[in-house]
Amino acid sequence: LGKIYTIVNQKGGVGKTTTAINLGSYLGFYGQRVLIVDIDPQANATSCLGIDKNTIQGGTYDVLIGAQPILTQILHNPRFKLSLLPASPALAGAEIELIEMENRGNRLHQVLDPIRNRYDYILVDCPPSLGLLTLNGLVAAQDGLLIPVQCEYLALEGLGQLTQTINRVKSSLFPNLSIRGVILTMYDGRTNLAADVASEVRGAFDSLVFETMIPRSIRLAEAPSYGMPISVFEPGSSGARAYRALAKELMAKDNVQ
Amino acid sequence: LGKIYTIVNQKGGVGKTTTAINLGSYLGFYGQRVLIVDIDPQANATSCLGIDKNTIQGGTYDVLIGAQPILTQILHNPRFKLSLLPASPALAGAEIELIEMENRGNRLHQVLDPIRNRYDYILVDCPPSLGLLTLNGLVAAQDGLLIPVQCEYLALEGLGQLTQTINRVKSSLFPNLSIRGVILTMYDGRTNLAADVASEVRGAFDSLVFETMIPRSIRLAEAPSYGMPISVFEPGSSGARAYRALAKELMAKDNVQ
Ligand SMILES: Nc1ncnc2c1ncn2[C@@H]1O[C@H](COP(=O)(O)OP(=O)(O)OP(=O)(O)O)[C@@H](O)[C@H]1O
Ligand SMILES: Nc1ncnc2c1ncn2[C@@H]1O[C@H](COP(=O)(O)OP(=O)(O)OP(=O)(O)O)[C@@H](O)[C@H]1O
Ligand SMILES: [Mg+2]
Ligand SMILES: [Mg+2]
Repeated sequence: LGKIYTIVNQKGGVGKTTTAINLGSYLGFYGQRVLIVDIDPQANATSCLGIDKNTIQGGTYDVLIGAQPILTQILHNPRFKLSLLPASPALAGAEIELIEMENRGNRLHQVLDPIRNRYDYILVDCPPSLGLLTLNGLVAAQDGLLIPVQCEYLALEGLGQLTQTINRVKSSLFPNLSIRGVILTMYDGRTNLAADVASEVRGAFDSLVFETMIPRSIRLAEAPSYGMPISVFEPGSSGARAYRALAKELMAKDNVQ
Repeated sequence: LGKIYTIVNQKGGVGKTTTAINLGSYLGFYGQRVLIVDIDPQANATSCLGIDKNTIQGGTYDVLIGAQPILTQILHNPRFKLSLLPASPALAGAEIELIEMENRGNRLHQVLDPIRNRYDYILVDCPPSLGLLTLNGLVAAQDGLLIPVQCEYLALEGLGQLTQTINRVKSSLFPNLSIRGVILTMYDGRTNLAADVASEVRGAFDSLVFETMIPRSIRLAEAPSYGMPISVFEPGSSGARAYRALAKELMAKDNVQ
């Protein structure tokens, strides 16, 4: 069965989308069948893969409200070695619509479960909030959460609120919810701040923190404007090497050859 | 009458809170009476000013749902030369509660209007989403919106969605809603990316873009861990000089001496 990991952190701009796209494409690079699920109304994962979100007719929105079967909405990109369930701006209206639906927190889980055997990895990219879309991401995370933490103070501070939310979901909708790992991002070795935050996070989350740290690398910020993951845009950059190492580390932890 | 500006951008991590705190404290430095209103459940503006969000009993949440009068919840900090209506994690529940209330988009406007004459500037810090809390921020923005844009591609890309939301609010709840200005943040002169994004933003928003650009400056990222605005933490840094210049530029545009 394919692993379903949700990438979540309500703090904005910590590298959720960058991690989904680049970890995903390197897992594909290593022969894994990968699906990226974009549940953020900003649709950044969609545009990072070169797709204009305003051209998406159905996508995650139609799938969540049950208007379209998921397999009809998935886009395949052999060049990037991954598939994508794209988001569109219509997804912004989904929060209000989902509120009135049965199983409003379970919708994503219900549509992903039947297709788990078609992929080795399903990565879900969440918006920077703890609303109903992120709740769907938490409940769908069969194999756990990947939590990117930018090596800065406000991102560190937000982890308490995230942990509280995770515990609330565990005691209600999804008792098996777990943290698969914490990823330190935008690490800038020249500053004490990054080192201090990294050691605080390792102190709090211990062996859950991946060995691989993602350095601050301008190429990672440039790649989205070309609509490519770093593995295609600039495979020799420090950012690419880090995400490649992260993919290897995750596969090793999952006993995947 | 005091000016009410809301600082908004649904893209995460673009410098909304950093702008609210530091622009606010320099406006205070120049003798203006300043109130910061934190409507983000992350309560980052609150913690950047040295207040533990978990100790806040009432704050913005109680004021929005009408449980407490606003003046009883405002904290004053003479050292930072500003006042704060603090947020607390309880605010995360406000979105669901507000949905069932009358005037759910107008609540913040209704509580701020009566106290406008007590301040020269009221700055509202929004969460990274376009939900009901941000909607309250948009409707409360009597003198317009301040839009921080990080000089990176994904932040640029999100401006289309923000403009659409602004136009939707203009045609329904608040016809006088306007953009007061766009602030370029985390500008790193050594990269083409920043220069390209800056020129795209100036091309799209023209004279609405403030002359003052905020450079990427590690001191701005360190200040929150000390609970101080940059004006107190490191007034000699490039980040401090930039926010000081921004405060001057805004006052000049507002014909404030
Ligand atoms: N390691 C890195 N080095 C340099 N820039 C990075 C890195 N990771 C991400 N970025 C850039 O930082 C910005 C924020 O990253 P990203 O959009 O992936 O974060 P996010 O958590 O998905 O944001 P949001 O909360 O808005 O969804 C983007 O412009 C991205 O290109
Ligand atoms: N000019 C700057 N130079 C360096 N770091 C900065 C700058 N502005 C903000 N930062 C840092 O970048 C991170 C994001 O900034 P901030 O939290 O203010 O953005 P935000 O838009 O309020 O985020 P959110 O969307 O989560 O509310 C923080 O760690 C902050 O300290
Ligand atoms: Mg994102
Ligand atoms: Mg903020």
